[in-house]
Amino acid sequence: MLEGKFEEASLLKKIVEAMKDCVSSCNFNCTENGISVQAVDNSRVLLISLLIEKDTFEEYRCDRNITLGIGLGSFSKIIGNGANSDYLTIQAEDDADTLGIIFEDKVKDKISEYNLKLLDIDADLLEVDAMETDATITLPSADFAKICKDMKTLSESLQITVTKDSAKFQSAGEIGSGSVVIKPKTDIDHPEESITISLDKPIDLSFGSKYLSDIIKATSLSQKVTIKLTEDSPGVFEYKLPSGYLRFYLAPKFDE
Amino acid sequence: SKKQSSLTQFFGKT
Repeated sequence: MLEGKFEEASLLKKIVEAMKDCVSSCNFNCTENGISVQAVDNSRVLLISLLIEKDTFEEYRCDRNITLGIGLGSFSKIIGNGANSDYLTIQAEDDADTLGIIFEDKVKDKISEYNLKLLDIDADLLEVDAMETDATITLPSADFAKICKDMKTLSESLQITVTKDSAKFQSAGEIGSGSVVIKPKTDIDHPEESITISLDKPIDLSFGSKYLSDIIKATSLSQKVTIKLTEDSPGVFEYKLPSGYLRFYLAPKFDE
Repeated sequence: SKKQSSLTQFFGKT
């Protein structure tokens, strides 16, 4: 039996919102340590890796490993019915064909219960090994989202170049070109505004703007995003959860 | 123009 209680429904809402436009359905793998998901979009360009560790939950138990096949659009509709501040409990028996979703209002004496039909999903997974990283950038997630949106107005590609003391985001298209350069910054009063850049090798990579638009839907999950880049390799974009992460692996674009 | 690569070029299937 699986039972996981979130202190606030808003966390699961944000996670599902960040995933549902990239993949329509995926398996949630539940173990005694928490819940993990690996899912790849139809074009096999963007991979989502989610880990919700046990400590994220107010209460958590999972007696036996369970795989829950979930349609994210349907899941999103149901969890949208709860208030952000509600407790949200997900519940499944071993071999269940439905997932129980329970909202508890913290003020009113009100409990709402829903059942989501589970799917049988035959997903082929990719072997994502620990990758070497040439450059790591950590910046406010809202700043990264704005850069991606602004550059998307110019081109379907975003070029990221990283040197020792700066990261440059640039796009060039039919109407013109643009660039944003960020530099490391320590803000003691507002640590969430700090920017760090660490570099072993200079980086010059391009990514598809439309996939970056999907990635930045995770912005509300974390004040910061960490971007790990390696030349000629997929980029990793990580949003930390209170305990765990939502990570995106994005295949780069290359010169033809 | 640039060509989009696929993750399967980098990661093997399990």
